[in-house]
Amino acid sequence: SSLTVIGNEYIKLGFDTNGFLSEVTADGLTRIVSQEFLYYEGAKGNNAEFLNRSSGAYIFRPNKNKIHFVANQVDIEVYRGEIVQEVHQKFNDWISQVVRVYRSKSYAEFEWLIGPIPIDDDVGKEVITRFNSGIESAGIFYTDSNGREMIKRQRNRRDTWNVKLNEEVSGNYYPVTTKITLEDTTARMAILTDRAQGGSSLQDGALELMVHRRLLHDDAFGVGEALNETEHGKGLIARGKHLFFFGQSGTRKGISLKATERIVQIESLLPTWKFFSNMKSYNAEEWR
Amino acid sequence: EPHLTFMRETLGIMQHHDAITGTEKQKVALDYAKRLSVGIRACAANTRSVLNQLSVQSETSASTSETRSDYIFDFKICPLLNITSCPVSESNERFALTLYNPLAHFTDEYVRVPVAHHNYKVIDNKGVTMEIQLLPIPSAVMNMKNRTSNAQYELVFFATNLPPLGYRTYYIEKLNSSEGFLRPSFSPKKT
Repeated sequence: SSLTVIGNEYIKLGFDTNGFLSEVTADGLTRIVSQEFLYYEGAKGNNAEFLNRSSGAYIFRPNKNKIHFVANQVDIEVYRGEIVQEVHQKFNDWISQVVRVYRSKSYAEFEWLIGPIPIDDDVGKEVITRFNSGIESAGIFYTDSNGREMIKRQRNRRDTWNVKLNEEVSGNYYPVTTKITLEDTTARMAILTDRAQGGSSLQDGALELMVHRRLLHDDAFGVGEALNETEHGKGLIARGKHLFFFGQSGTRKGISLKATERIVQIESLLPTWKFFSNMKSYNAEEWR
Repeated sequence: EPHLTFMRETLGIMQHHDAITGTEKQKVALDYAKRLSVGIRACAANTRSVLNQLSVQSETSASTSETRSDYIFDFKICPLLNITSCPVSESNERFALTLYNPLAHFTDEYVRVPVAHHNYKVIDNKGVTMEIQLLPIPSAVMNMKNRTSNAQYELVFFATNLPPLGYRTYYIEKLNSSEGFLRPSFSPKKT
């Protein structure tokens, strides 16, 4: 097949000839699943009145919900070994990612590297990663509450009042501390984050998380400067991980994907502490 | 105690909503990061002395009366592992890696160590040679400005049975290119 496949007996990921993730096989299901990076243009308000604020440290407000793909062709390098298989993707000069599957693990790791976000076009950018699947989620998705229970969210709705959304995108963004999921009667997709991010599901079957932002206008909420972090004069570079789970919804043979997600969530958010000791003066025997 | 107190006070500052949400000015954010970095580094002395006591105790219990107090290891932390950089593992041909498991249950973990060469041996505390894999550090990471590291590869191995609230140590040494030469098991396929 023209797909480049990495994986193990639990999960396999197929990458198409353009270098994008395009298919996932896991838990007895094979589905079309894609992942891509996009960015919203940050709104530049006049901050005169409340409804015309810029996107900034306190506010996420895309400019007329304009969204841009960052690439339509991705260079990939594939590395396969006994312990881990990896696809190194380069989307453009400031976005790259390593997708890896470790032996005997039932999830995939997406390690993204983003920045410095270019602003020579004088446009603030809010970068998201988006996973698209055919799951018929009917506008419903779930985000965690500070790493604990999952809260049900419904697109364009609020539980306790009839909302009229002026911002269809940011009005549907919710805080994701560790996990965002969606499912239908057959399949489930979950993404674990390694830090708090904004997230949403703006189309059925799709999950998006905001991974980095660089904005050029203060949002007049008090900090008095744009969210335009630099380091040595260049935009900040952000690096992080998303853990991707896919499988059958519901519980089979007493095991549910949710339970696996929960264990992995604890282990990935509380990893081992690493201490390195120089062994110049001890050979292996002496060390033991 | 003064190290821990400094860390407690620093984390007290970090409870501010700005520190949690990132709505502070950039200079304040850098100050928060610096305070955390100083606090963590200061407390590395505490973890070092605790780990040395623990390892001496295990040494003492293993060898009856004698205590090998000359075995004081430096147990350094590498705060730049998030950009795949660690002076100890990059510039030493032999080093030990101690993994402390903060969970209340046994756990396993795939460990990634930045190294400068492509031929290493890893043994665990029982002398068992671990299966390893080497992967090139992605070029986008290698090209990051301000990343001063001479690591070229990541050494990956699977650490298992890490005891709850306990630790395991692994001994990692560079092999001469002839010894057990393993051409890194990767074949980049450019697309």
